[in-house]
Amino acid sequence: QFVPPFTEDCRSHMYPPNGPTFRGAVAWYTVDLDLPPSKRWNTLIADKKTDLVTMIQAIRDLADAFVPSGRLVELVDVTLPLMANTLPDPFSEEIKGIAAVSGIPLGEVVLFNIFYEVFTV
Amino acid sequence: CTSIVAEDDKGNLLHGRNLDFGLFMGWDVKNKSWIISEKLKPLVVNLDFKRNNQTVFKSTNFAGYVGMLTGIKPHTFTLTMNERFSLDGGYIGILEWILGQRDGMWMSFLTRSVLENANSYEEAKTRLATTKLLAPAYFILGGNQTGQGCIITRSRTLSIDLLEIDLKLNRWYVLETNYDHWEQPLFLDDRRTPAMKCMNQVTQKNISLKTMYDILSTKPVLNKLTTYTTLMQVSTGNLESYIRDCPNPCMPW
Repeated sequence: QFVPPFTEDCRSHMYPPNGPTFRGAVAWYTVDLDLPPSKRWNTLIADKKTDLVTMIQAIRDLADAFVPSGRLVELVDVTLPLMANTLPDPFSEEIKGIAAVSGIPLGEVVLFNIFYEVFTV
Repeated sequence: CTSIVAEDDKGNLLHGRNLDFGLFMGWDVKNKSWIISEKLKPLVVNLDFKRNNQTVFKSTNFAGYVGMLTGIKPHTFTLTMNERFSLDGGYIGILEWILGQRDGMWMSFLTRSVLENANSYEEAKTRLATTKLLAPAYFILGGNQTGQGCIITRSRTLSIDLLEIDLKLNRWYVLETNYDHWEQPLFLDDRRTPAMKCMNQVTQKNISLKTMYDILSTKPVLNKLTTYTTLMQVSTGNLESYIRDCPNPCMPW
């Protein structure tokens, strides 16, 4: 239990969530699918803008750590907006709406949304 | 990630998952945590997707991410996806896409489309198993009738395997981490064995969302990459999520 992989005895009575393994509850938001795709995420992104900018900055810092010249981030900001137009709707319009509301460069919002495929690299 | 679909002894289907992400993306030595995992936690939200003011499906998401990793179509099916590593990976799919070959789907857009448009477990299973992808993945799907729980192991182009709940074989749950179920997991990253040990210890008689949460709270199933835990019950349409921490000592993955 105190050596890697720190396998514990099966836990019990952890529910309702409490204690050091529980950081907090999760807020609910409604996404109205009757709205135009570019407007659907406005309420959520307005609330979470600061956290989203912070997270994107952490990925940017990571990219700069790999390529200190900043060229990698530049590449993302220049090429991925072109990728946005190739994505199927409604995703392309929804991603553009998120970039508009958050003020984050479109290429970086695209990168966040295709990260699963990119990360396999 | 760890995803579990279980059928209790009354025929209820329960679906739980830990979303682990941020591996190798910067380690905070001082706080003994992954930088990206910590930045993702404040972005975790539960979403209720509505049309004509009626719930179409619900999900747990990272704000800003329009695809789906965890979701429920109330009273119909539940769906989670876990990352699958393969040399024939996403970078090939991206290259094909850039070169204009665009017959594949981005993984999280497929899961979003299935949650939004599929109207049964069987329909969801077929779409997840047959749609060409840009990257390999595991889809873990729960239905609303006895025996409806499965792991779909996907390459980019093929459905490699389908493992389903089979009560006659006393397989009352299916559990997926990030390794093909017919292979041994990497010995450095075996979260499957402890999770299965705890499931077998709980037994089908006592499995519930509560005891499933206990299992998802047991190290190393809970680890430094775990951002949230989600519990879903298709018969009630219930989805609940919790942001997690893993106090030291705790495995980095």
